[in-house]
Amino acid sequence: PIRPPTTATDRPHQSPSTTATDRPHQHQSRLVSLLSKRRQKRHVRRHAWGNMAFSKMVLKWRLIGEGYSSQLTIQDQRHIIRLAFRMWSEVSPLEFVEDTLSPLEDVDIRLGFGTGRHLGCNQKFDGTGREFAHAWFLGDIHFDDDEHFTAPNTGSGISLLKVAVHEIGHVLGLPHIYRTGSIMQPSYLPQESGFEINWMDRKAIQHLYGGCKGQFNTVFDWIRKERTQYGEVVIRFNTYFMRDGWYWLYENRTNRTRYGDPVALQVGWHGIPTDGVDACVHVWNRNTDAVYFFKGTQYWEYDDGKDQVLTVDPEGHRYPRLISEGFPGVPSPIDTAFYDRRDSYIYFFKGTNVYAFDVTANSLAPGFPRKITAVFPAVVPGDHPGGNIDASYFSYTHNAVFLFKDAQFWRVAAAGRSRDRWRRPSLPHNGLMPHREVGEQWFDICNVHPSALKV
Amino acid sequence: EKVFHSRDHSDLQIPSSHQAELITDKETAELFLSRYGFIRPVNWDEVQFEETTGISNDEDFTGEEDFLSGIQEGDSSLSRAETDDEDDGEDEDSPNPTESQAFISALREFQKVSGLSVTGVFDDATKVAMNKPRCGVPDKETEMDATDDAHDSTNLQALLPLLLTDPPEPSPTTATDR
Repeated sequence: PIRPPTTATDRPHQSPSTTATDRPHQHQSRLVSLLSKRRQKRHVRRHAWGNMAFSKMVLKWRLIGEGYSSQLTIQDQRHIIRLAFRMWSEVSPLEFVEDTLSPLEDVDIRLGFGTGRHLGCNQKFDGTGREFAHAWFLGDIHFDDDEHFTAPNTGSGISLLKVAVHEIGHVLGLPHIYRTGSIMQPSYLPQESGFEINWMDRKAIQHLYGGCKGQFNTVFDWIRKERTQYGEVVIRFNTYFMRDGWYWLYENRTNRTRYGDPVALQVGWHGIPTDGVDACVHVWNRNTDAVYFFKGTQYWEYDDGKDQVLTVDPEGHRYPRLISEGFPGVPSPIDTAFYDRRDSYIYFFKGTNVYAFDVTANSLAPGFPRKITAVFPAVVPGDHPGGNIDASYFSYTHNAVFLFKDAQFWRVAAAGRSRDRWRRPSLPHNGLMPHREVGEQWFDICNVHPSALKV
Repeated sequence: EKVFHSRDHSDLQIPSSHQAELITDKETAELFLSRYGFIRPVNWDEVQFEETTGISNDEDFTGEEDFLSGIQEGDSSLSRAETDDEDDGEDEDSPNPTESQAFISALREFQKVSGLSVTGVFDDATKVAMNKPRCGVPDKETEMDATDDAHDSTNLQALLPLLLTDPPEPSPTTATDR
């Protein structure tokens, strides 16, 4: 296919496209020219699977107008393809945005349906059966419209979602992978319900584009009391990571975020600021079971039962309230905060200081504020976040407190008869263990393009 | 319009003219193996062109595809590099000795990666596997491609161990609805 030259700058390993007008007339040189051009084309086709195909992280895509399928509504086609891109975005640092306006040469990934000789492509489709799609290293994806493509969970046929995820994988640089469960297997396997990108395919794409990194506004375990059918009260918790205006539920047992996350804050949390919060604190002891969201100089209490913020607190104060009123002595805005059930203190962090707030006495604990380095000393000298903590989190899964800053975290050494102290009795109280990368313990927490956030 | 009657279009009737050609015999199997990279294409650097090659004159030149396929048919007598043939000791069901070694080793490679028994014989199981719906991107980067840009093949080599090892700890995936 003769395409306008795309700039080589944003695509490594790309050779210039060729044009048909430069064919010679003399027979012998024509042979050589055809073969060299053939080889050039093959060089273009000669992909380098296994390499990152794009050097930028936000990629534009378009389902081209002359390439709509005749079997699904245009809306369905775009929805399915948008979902396919989102699935890759949920497990990689890449973000995708549909672009229906820019000149075609500025669109990174162009998709289209066709049959037989199609869309100027030099690889003909073979009709129904066998080959159902192909992808070109420069970002073109063609689907054989003679195939019976179907939307997810609708009847037999070939799942357009699965095929689209596979071909997008190629365009991003993945080769065929012969591994059970891999979406990059060459042959189509009828879609089991709820197909998702598995662990190894995630690592394969991250091997090309890197893992997902970024700061978090807050991380917390949401505790719920539920009653079983036998009337027993059961305590359940879920882990949430929040960043700016969106959040993920993190499934600790399966080492991944919930499929389909991130989601816009207002979808799941009603009444809190839609552009993000500074902290979430769950004060849970014999007398109190209250969840607070902090943002700027204000805070809200969340009503678990009604799944929305409270408008008035038990004493009749209207929410949102000023932090300085509800938590005297605590400055605002804060960087983050967490509640420590061992001493019933809320630890508020701001800059290089930490403010322990005694919820029982409703005042700062004696001797506070103090330096974070004093309250949470480094176990390894020099290995300490210093200040401006992004998030602090007590994890019920790990039974430990974590301080997050940028893409790293520090675990607070456990107190009492813990493994930490058994191994190293000399550990300082609340000492910070050496830092690790967030991505080493909480996997694949990836952004999607704002346009892909469901509101 | 493709004719159907049921609401979910599951009884869609495909006109026979639109049916893909099935892999039924060794010739079509060889085309399959060549198309998806199991049989190495001719390495043009090794081909010596004399002044007059006796290639059919212009009148027969009908178009790029036919022209090249004409050449490809003639090149079976040309030497082809061996694809790596890891014979893992499977006792062969005596593939036809006259078939080219390249076809047999390509067939074995395809059988191996497809999880079939590696016989080197174009048997029914292989025929079924070849006719499954599949992606049009070649399965194997031919050696010539890889050596052309060592950087690529090195990266792929670097990628492969990662692709073939299990995750550090079992990661049961629960298929929850999105």
